[in-house]
Amino acid sequence: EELFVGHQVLRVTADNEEHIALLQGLAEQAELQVDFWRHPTSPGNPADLRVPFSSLQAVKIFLESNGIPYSIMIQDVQELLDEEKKTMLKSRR
Amino acid sequence: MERSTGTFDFASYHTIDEIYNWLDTLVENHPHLVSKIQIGQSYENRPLYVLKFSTGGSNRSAIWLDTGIHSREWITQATGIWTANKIAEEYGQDPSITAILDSMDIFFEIVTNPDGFAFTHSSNRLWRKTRSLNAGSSCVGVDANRNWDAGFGGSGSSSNPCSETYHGPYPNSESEVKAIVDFILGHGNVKSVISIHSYSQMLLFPYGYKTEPAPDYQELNELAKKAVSDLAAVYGTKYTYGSIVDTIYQADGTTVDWAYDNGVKYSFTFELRDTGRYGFLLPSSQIIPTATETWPALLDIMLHVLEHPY
Repeated sequence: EELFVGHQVLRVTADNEEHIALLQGLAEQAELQVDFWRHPTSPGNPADLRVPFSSLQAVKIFLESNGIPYSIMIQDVQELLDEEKKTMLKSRR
Repeated sequence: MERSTGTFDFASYHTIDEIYNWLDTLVENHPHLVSKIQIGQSYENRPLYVLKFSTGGSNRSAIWLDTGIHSREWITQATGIWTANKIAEEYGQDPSITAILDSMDIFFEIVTNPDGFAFTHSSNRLWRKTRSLNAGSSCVGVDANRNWDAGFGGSGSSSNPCSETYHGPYPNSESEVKAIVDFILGHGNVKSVISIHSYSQMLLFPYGYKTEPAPDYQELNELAKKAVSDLAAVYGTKYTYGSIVDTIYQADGTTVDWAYDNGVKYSFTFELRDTGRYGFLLPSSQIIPTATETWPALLDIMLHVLEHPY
C-alpha cells in the first residue's frame, strides 16, 4: 500500500496569467511529482497541488520566489487517509 | 440472511464488493422498479453494472447518470449510492421523480471505473485513472474522462502515459468508456447524460474541447442556473456554472462533449462540493449533506428533460 506521509496539499491562488503559466510549467516538471488535484484556470481561482514530501521545499521556494500566494490545505495527506480508514472500520463494526 | 437497504450505512465509504452487494439489495427491495444490467467488463475483468430504473414500456426515452469515473473521488460514488436509493424510495412519493419514471427510464452507473476504485481501496488511495497497461511505458492507466471521441487528444489532456490526464492511445481505448459508448448508442433514445465528479462546485455543459458556444447554450445555461440555485438553497453551497471551456479550461475528450456531439442535448457534468479543507478527500460525514444538496439540482435537470422532449 502506497503511503503519503508528509505529502501536503497546497492551495495556490494565481494573481495573474503569468502565475498561471508558471504553475502550468510546474506541472511539466515530472521530477517534482506534483499532482494537480485542481488545475489553475483563471486569476483568482484556486489550484490545489499535492506535493510529495521530497519536493515540498523546492515547490514552496518556487512559489515564494515567484510571488505566487499559497496556503497549506492539507498538512499531512497520510494523517487524513488514516483517519478515513479508521472511520470506515468503525462504520463496519 | 435477509438483506435490507435499511442496514446499509449511506454515511460511510464502502468497498466495491460492498457496493456491488448493495446493488443487488436495492434490486431485491424494488423488484418492479429497479434491475441490474451488465454493460461490459473493465480492463481487469470486473463487471460494469448499471442500475435500470423503469416502470415499463419499451425503449423509453432515458436519462444516463454516472459517478466515479475518476476512482479516487469517493464522494461521487457515495453520492451515487445515496441518489440511487433516493430515486427508488421516492418513486410513488415525490411527484417529480414519479412523473419522470412514469415516462422515462433512468440508467445509473455508480462505479464507472471499478478497477481504479478497487485500487484506491487496496494499494493507492489517490489513484485516479483506469488500470490498463500502456504499451512502451511503465506508467499505468488512462484518464477515462479524456478518452472520449470529442476533440480527442487535444488541449487539457496529455499524451504522456505518466500524466494524470493521459488521454490513452485512441478514442474509446478504455473498455470502461467503450461500454458506455456502445450502450448509449445502442439504446438510441438517451436524452440526457449527467456525469458526476468532484470537486470544485461546478455544473458544466458543452463544450470543453472548443470555444464556440453549443447550439443549445442558452437553454443549458438557464437550466444550470436554476439547478445551482436550487442546490444552494439547501445548505448555501455556491456552485459556478457554464460551459467547460469558459468555466475551467479547454478539456478535450470528455464524456459530456461526446454525448452532446452524439445527439444528447442535455449533457451536464457536476463537480461536487469542496469545503476548502479536504479536496476530494471529504470525510464521510459530508456524504449525506453533499448528496442531499445535489438531489434538487439533479431533479431540476431530469424534470426539464421530461418537460422538453426532442
